[in-house]
Amino acid sequence: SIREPPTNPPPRPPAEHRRKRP
Amino acid sequence: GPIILQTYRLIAEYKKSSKHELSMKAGDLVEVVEKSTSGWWFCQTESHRGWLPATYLEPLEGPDESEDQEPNYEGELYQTTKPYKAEQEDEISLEQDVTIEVIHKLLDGWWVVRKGEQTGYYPSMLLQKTGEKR
Repeated sequence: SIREPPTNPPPRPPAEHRRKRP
Repeated sequence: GPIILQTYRLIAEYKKSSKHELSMKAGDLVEVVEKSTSGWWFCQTESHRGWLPATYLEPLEGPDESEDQEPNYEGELYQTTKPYKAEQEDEISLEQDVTIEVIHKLLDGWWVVRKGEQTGYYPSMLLQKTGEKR
């Protein structure tokens, strides 16, 4: 069903939007 | 009354990688219908419905930090349901069935976890609370 989320992990943010290391 | 959906903007171009996702261009606007803890959000435009990664979305009405949970440095015990190999230097690689501490649950589906001395991002969809059935 379209309402089931994808089964693969979502991508990390695009490089220029990435957070700093936790 | 009518359901008011939040509008988000694509911060970069996104190309779908599976059937029920959407492909969008930077700057496109979508309404978010459902926020899955996996970090995939169900979105709609005038002509399409499908999933987009929260990491590519920013709220139209300025930052929405109220929705972000605070870190919990004591940690909450979870275990991995699947292995994951880090692809970025700030991620952590773990095997299946490893118990770790979750210290920050982020809405984009990448949680900060701690295993001994190591800390890094891990996909929330590959974690379950310890003691809970899959």
